[in-house]
Amino acid sequence: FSRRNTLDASTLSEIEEILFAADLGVKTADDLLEAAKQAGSTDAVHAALEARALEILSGVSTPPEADVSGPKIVLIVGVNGSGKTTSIGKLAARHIAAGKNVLLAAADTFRAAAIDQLGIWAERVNAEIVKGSPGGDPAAVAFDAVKAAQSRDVDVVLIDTAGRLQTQGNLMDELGKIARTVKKLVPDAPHEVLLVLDGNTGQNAIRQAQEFSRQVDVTGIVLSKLDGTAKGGVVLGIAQEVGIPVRFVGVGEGVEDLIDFEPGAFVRALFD
Amino acid sequence: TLTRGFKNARDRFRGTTRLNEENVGEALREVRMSLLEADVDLGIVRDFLERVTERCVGSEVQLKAGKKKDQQNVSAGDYFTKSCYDELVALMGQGEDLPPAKGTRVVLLAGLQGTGKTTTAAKLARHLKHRGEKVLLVAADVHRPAAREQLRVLGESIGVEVFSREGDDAAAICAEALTSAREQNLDTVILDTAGRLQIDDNLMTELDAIVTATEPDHTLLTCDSMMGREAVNVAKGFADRLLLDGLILTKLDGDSRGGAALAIRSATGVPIRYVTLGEDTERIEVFRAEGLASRILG
Ligand SMILES: Nc1nc2c(ncn2[C@@H]2O[C@H](COP(=O)(O)OP(=O)(O)OP(=O)(O)O)[C@@H](O)[C@H]2O)c(=O)[nH]1
Ligand SMILES: Nc1nc2c(ncn2[C@@H]2O[C@H](COP(=O)(O)OP(=O)(O)OP(=O)(O)O)[C@@H](O)[C@H]2O)c(=O)[nH]1
Ligand SMILES: [Mg+2]
Ligand SMILES: [Mg+2]
Repeated sequence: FSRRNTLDASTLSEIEEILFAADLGVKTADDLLEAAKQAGSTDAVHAALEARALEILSGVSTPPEADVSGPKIVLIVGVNGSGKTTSIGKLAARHIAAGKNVLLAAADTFRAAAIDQLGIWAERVNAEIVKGSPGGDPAAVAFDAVKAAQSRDVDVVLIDTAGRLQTQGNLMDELGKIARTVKKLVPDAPHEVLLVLDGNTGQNAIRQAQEFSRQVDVTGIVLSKLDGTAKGGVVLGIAQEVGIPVRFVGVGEGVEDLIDFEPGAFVRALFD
Repeated sequence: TLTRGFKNARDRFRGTTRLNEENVGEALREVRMSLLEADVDLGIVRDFLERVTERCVGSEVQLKAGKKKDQQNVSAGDYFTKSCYDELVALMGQGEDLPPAKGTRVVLLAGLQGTGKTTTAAKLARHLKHRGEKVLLVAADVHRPAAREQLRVLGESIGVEVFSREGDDAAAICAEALTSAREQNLDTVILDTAGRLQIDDNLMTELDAIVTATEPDHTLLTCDSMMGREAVNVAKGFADRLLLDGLILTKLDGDSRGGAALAIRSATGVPIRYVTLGEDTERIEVFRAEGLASRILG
């Protein structure tokens, strides 16, 4: 922002442009623009924006997860191409590095070579994998995976699902069915439901978060592809309107490219 | 909901017969909100609002509230709607199917990770095959796990041959595929490439190598219709390195408003050729501006 002592219309308009360009969305941008106005001078604006953004994100930060007895069941969901399968590979690697036994459930029985893709990740990270046949019932694969996990001293089960758009009612229902099916074996399952969200996504991200949460209890977001140039500002809107926190950030295509979400670092990069 | 959209804008003209700065200004505030929520770039929104204002308020608009029922009357709301609509359509241009093949031609698909290249390659192949062409799909993504297998399965489902071999030199694979296609007098070779960031120098260099090795007749950029504002910079990044001759807007079967498409189109001048509307290999259509215009206006 150009250096002046009061916030004139053109400065506010510059700030507004920065907010929209980071995919903040109308409601959240208005909120932050208010915070900027309160700051009173251009020097204080940057700090005011970061503080308000941090406040919004802290509103949904989650306490550290409780330990579960028996395998922890994690369901991974999201729209097509967002990075689910790759994120599972990365998550599995983390758990294995921490000494856990991990089992992957190849419950995307629909897309071409989806099972093969997850199979390669399982080999890469040394995780077990339960596959069904292509075209089979995803809920059945999830069921078999949890059953296998129970009998094999597995600590974490990561369930991969097919990409689906929130406009596809029958596929959204299918997610609910997968969740209910694993509940038959483990009453508290799924212990976590991670929505993988492509960091390049615009305002549609808020609808994605809302609609997926209708079907399954989404506990956190994996914000993928943040190694690209998009800022991922939509997660502020999601925090405000849907109340879901970001847990992890994907920063590349390799097995190590997953970091914990750090709100402070995130808001600094947002207004960089 | 926050966006009350274009319908509300138009409703502001109920019972009025004149368009003036005030009612047009109020209506455009609704439209502005609607466009921003559709991920349209703020600069484009401002230009658009200015142009529509000029059309509606600057000119002598003849609106008569139906005195003679045989007279063609334009209501204020209709005139406003048409102005917004026409301005958007003008901004976007019309789609163009690929021309008929001459000799053995090369179509290159590029784009960010997960935008639908592999699936779209198969859709294009099927579309061209139905037009009577002999098509070869080339699995030139040497990075993603099971990418070759994915294209192989898709090719099999539509009866189109897939050229695929081991190795990590994408350009060499493409060159070899093209040689084979020429020997067989095939019409079109479609290159499926790995997803990449426009800022990844190594991968953009790989793309340059593929271009040098195959001299594509058509280079198409796949753009996910749910992308946000960064879509413009991404497209510019690819446009700087490649001679893009078409955009393909994917996943339009979602409920994203698709405003980024408008930004990409105006920033790069590259025409939107096709849109894809589902995972099935049949779900590709030549782009129509009218459809996207009404969707963006919400
Ligand atoms: N640059 C970058 N690419 C990523 C990241 N996460 C995933 N990808 C890439 O995005 C593409 C899609 O990833 P997938 O894991 O197949 O996505 P998906 O959600 O499982 O896709 P579907 O199952 O088809 O819905 C692949 O090319 C991945 O390598 C990330 O954090 N950064
Ligand atoms: N609903 C819907 N899904 C689509 C469409 N196009 C592609 N997909 C899905 O989006 C996901 C990603 O498609 P891919 O073809 O693998 O994308 P890609 O660009 O080749 O991905 P990378 O090679 O990893 O960069 C898959 O699940 C596809 O089935 C579309 O128009 N509509
Ligand atoms: Mg997947
Ligand atoms: Mg691909």
